[in-house]
Amino acid sequence: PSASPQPPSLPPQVLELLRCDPDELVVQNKIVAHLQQEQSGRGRLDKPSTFSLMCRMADQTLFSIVEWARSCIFFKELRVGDQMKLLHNCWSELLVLDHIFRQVQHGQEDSILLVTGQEVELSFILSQAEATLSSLVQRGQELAVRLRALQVDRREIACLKFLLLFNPNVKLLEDQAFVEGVQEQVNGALLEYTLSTYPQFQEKFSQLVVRLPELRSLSTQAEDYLCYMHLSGEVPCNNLLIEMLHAKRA
Amino acid sequence: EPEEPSLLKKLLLAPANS
Repeated sequence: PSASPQPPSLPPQVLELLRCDPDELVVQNKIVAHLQQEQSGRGRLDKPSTFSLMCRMADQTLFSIVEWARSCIFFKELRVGDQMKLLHNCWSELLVLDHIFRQVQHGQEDSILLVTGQEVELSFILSQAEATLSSLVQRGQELAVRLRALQVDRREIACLKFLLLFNPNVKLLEDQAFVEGVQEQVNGALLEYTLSTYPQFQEKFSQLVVRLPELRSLSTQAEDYLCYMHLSGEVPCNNLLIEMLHAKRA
Repeated sequence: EPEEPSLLKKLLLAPANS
């Protein structure tokens, strides 16, 4: 359902943002290869727990998100200090949005599509996970249903990712004006795109943007849970996930 | 004690396609 109709004129800016998106299959294969390599190094008997495996997937997905960001238009013009501040601020929202849009495309309410391309029954996850994780997964599914109902498409997601990344509310940015300018441009591009592509749905832009606070709330809950699990020693250490968690909360 | 360089910083500063 998220395949968007051919718009009469695609705003060039949206095309630019879409062009920054990585090839999903390439990302998937990279992550699968990495997890397989890790597992072969661990030996057959040492089976990671479901949660530990999810952490490894999330960690590798985060690597791909950083790779996407650093190759993005506008972002590569920033100094590394500002790049780090922006990513520290929105890494968990980008991770959650990546997961949720995958479920929107998957279109199944009873199962979850993982970044590795594997499909897992929701009932299995809910039977394995304890209450907080279950509620997180459920909330993610509910947001996916709402976005699917909005017929969110890939181009809109590309814009939303930029809106999350270029957040002018991040403190102590060296080039605050630049970030504000990008936020404004992307808002304009998304508005123009939704009005020209979905003329029958004039409110689509505001309906999409209103989902961002929900996304932030969900990602904050996910961070809290990750923090709790990390303190209980459940999260594999020395990875990007934990560094970003600490950086955001420092 | 020098602070361990951030993994994120290393990734952002790594040459493209490294």
